[in-house]
Amino acid sequence: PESADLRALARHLYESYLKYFPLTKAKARAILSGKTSDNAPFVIHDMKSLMEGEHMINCRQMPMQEHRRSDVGIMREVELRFFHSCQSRSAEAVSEVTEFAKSIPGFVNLDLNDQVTLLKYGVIEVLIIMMAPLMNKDGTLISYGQIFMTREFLKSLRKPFCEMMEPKFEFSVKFNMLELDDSDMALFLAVIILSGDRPGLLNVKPIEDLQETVLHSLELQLKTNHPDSLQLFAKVLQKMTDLRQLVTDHVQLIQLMKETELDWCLHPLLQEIMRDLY
Amino acid sequence: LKEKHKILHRLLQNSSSPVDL
Repeated sequence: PESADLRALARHLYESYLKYFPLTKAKARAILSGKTSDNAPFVIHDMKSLMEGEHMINCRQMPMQEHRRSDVGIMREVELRFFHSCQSRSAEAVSEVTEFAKSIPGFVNLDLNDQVTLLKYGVIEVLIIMMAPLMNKDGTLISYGQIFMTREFLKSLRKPFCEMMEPKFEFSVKFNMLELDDSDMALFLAVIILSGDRPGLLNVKPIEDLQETVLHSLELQLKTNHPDSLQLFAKVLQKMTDLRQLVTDHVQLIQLMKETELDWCLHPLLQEIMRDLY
Repeated sequence: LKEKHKILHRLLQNSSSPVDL
């Protein structure tokens, strides 16, 4: 394709990205560095601040249960409520990623079963990539940037909750060193979604053709946008290998939680995605 | 496959903005 077409594709995907994803990297980095006129985020660093900030996370849907009124019981409930709210937000984010996928030229013309497969296998990878701009080495923004939750607090939760986020921090700190901006991210997300090697795809060729065009667009974009960053295109693509391992580990952890946490019930949309995934 | 993924299928078929879940 001509470079003008590739640039138009990049512009189109960037516009979709801005339309469907409420918290951009530019905004997240402004919040994290204090360079915004908005209020600084509320910091959650322990159980007390989690309870104080709960109303901002909108995680009070689960009623307090009568049989657990001890301090330990209340803390377990606060943790569970927090992870339920994370699930609700994840389900919303899946919906946003779906709209973004549908905006990729040619996606909605693919076999409908293949559209389902691409989303099923791609969406958690996309969500992990989208988490990276919200994170720094010390913590992560949540609730659309209203809250900063510290990495140490997440590590201090009981098992297996404490194991959920640490691998994402390790990945994100390295991924953020590539310094992609929102327009680069939009193309990279489309590349991830259009992976022709997902299990069970019926018609791989049109998916690979679409991905090839987006890859050309990403390569051109990175060369233009980051002229001094050597081999950036290759470095970005290498992250896709790390992502698959992260998703496999994440799904195993969720399965473990389903078995060990009596109060744990997985959001139906997330259940659909994770059932028979890897 | 789409039978086992009813919500994903609905999200894909929905023609407007993100679905309220």
